[in-house]
Amino acid sequence: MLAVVNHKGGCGKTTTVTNLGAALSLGSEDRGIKPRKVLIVDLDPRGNVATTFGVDKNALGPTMNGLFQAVIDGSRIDINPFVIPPEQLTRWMRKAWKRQFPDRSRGPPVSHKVDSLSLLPADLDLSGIEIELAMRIGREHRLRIALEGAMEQFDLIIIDTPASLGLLTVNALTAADWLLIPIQAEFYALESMGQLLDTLRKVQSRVNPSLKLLGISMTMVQTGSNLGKMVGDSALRHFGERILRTSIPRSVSIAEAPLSGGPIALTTSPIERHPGSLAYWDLASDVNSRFELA
Amino acid sequence: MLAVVNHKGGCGKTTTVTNLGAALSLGSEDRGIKPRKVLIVDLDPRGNVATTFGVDKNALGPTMNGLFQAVIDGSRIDINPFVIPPEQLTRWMRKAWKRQFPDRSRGPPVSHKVDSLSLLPADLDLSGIEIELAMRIGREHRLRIALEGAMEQFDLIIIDTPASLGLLTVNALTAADWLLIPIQAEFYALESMGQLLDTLRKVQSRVNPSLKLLGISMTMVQTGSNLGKMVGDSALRHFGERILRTSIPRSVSIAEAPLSGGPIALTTSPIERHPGSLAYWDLASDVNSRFELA
Ligand SMILES: Nc1ncnc2c1ncn2[C@@H]1O[C@H](COP(=O)(O)OP(=O)(O)OP(=O)(O)O)[C@@H](O)[C@H]1O
Ligand SMILES: Nc1ncnc2c1ncn2[C@@H]1O[C@H](COP(=O)(O)OP(=O)(O)OP(=O)(O)O)[C@@H](O)[C@H]1O
Ligand SMILES: [Mg+2]
Ligand SMILES: [Mg+2]
Repeated sequence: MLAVVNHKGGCGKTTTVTNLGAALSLGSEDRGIKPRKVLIVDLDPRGNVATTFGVDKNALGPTMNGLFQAVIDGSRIDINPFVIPPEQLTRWMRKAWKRQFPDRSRGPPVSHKVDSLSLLPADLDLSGIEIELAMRIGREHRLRIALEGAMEQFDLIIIDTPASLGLLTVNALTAADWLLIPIQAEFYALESMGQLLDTLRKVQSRVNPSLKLLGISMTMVQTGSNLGKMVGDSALRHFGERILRTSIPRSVSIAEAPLSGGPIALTTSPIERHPGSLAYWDLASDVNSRFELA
Repeated sequence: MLAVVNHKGGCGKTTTVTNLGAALSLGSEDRGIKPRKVLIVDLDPRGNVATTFGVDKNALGPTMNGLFQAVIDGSRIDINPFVIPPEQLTRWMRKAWKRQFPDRSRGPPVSHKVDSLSLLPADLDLSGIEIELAMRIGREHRLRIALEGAMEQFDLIIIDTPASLGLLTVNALTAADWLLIPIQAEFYALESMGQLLDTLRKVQSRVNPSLKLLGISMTMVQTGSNLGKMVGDSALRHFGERILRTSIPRSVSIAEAPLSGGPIALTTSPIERHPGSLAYWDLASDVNSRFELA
């Protein structure tokens, strides 16, 4: 289970989660990535993961909030009523594609689908959970208990988190085995890393000793900008080895991909002409090999 | 008192607060903006406002957290021990400038200073406040009580908030008279506006009837991108009149300005050749005239 965390807003957490989820579920023979059954869990009350795949949140059934409530006495629960399976996610994706390209007679390409990617979407009420959980014993463990059943059904679970180090994010860190930190190559980026690493140490020593840092991913790197270079060099000095080899360039097509109902790794083929998709597939290879080394 | 709020991370809240704070405190005869005594209050535990002005957070005295604690029995408190005055803020700015340009013999330009801008900086412990306040009666009013004394010393107070709609942000909305919402011209931007407007309505009907929406500011607008145009058009349909005339372009120099110890409105003159600074001074004129109309 992988948690993608950074309390700096807008650094690319959701974009990283959706692209890694898509690439690691699809797999790629050339890159030695075997296909996996992947579940994305969205713990951000704003629910941007669902939007990335064209899901209309008003049409959702029982949601994440219900899942947290259900884990009252610590009993295992069945998460299936809360999960959007691959066939349904594919329907939403193809609908979004048709909305974006209304005058194309041929319909979305056959490849515009997911075979083994499911989504446990967020919902608005999640933001009330933090206050509600605050006073309960074992409050950090709710998500871990809720997802126990899911570990048997999926090969990989990836968790998106809100821009904060509150109880929702701590729940994700308590449930996860690995942590990935996206850092935007911008001015404020390194400043709050101290707080994040503090939280990581506290979670490791108090509630989840097996949590390990998978790595740090540099995102929105603008080539040729002194700022990008300065933040990149400084991050290298602080984190060295822990920085994943692939850095993600700033590219409008990465930001635009969700318009047609999916992350760029799915909507565009990873070739030289599409640096955004290529970068996320390279990142997926890095992550895949770090998983296999462990 | 003006609160700058949007729970979408990375949409330009801190950049808007620091640039408006600088421009409205400096004033401009050509633009009909009279100088004001401005206090910026940073409610985001990551404390990016301090960094923008080159302040070393480890060197700070008693902080915001202490202020919240002090307001236990509702008595008025003196905020001065918690505030960095203009002379001190200027010293930090000039130090950051010297760090950025070590080989310039002449030192920072005379204009690299603030005369009437003060800062009440955030601190790490603020994130614990939300849990602590959760169970107290009148928990939304802490900041308003804490800042009562400040209203007499300053002409304008601008509050930066974290990327969430939790109790810290609700405290800002309860204390403020005006709300400014920056929206990044990107895919996820409009999605969570419903939640934000819901929170605004709840705060207006339950704890602060005098809170008014000053306007919506489009930030990081990339000219020539379909995404930018699509989000811009959609925002215009939803919000019409409430969108401020000036939109802020995406520009690396806006992101880089804090390297030399200040927001772009202070570090660069607002002329055609510097579109980032020009845009923030235009925004300050818009905001100034909306204040005066009320
Ligand atoms: N490499 C990139 N190049 C250009 N734009 C990008 C890139 N990665 C992400 N974006 C855009 O930047 C914005 C922020 O990214 P994203 O929403 O993934 O960050 P986040 O950390 O999840 O934000 P939040 O803190 O709000 O959850 C989005 O509009 C996204 O489309
Ligand atoms: N107009 C712009 N053009 C280019 N970069 C910008 C612009 N405005 C802000 N930025 C950069 O984008 C990033 C996000 O901006 P900022 O930190 O002000 O947003 P925020 O809403 O305060 O984020 P958070 O949610 O983390 O508090 C920063 O690195 C900033 O330097
Ligand atoms: Mg996100
Ligand atoms: Mg900010």
